[in-house]
Amino acid sequence: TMQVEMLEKARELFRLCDKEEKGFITKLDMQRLQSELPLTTEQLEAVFDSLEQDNNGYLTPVEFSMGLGKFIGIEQYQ
Amino acid sequence: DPSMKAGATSEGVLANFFNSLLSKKTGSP
Repeated sequence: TMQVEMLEKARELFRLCDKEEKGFITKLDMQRLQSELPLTTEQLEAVFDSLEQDNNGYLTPVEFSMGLGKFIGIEQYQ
Repeated sequence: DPSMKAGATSEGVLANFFNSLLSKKTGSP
């Protein structure tokens, strides 16, 4: 159930980034979040690069939730 | 080594990103 909850959360957060509901997030989508989140464009690009696995320019829901999972893992570890 | 520096900061940036998104989500109705 932890994993289901995590996936649900990942999907909701993914939707916040994928405003046009394309099904993926581009670097441009990420850069646009700069107006809503307290992060710089450079930081958002760094987030995109660290979440993206295959360097195809798209961040998929799977890659996104894997990143969130890793983050939650780090949080629990601390 | 710039690549090492990037690795060290990325966790913090990632945490900042997800925390911001999470608080944004909970903040909206």
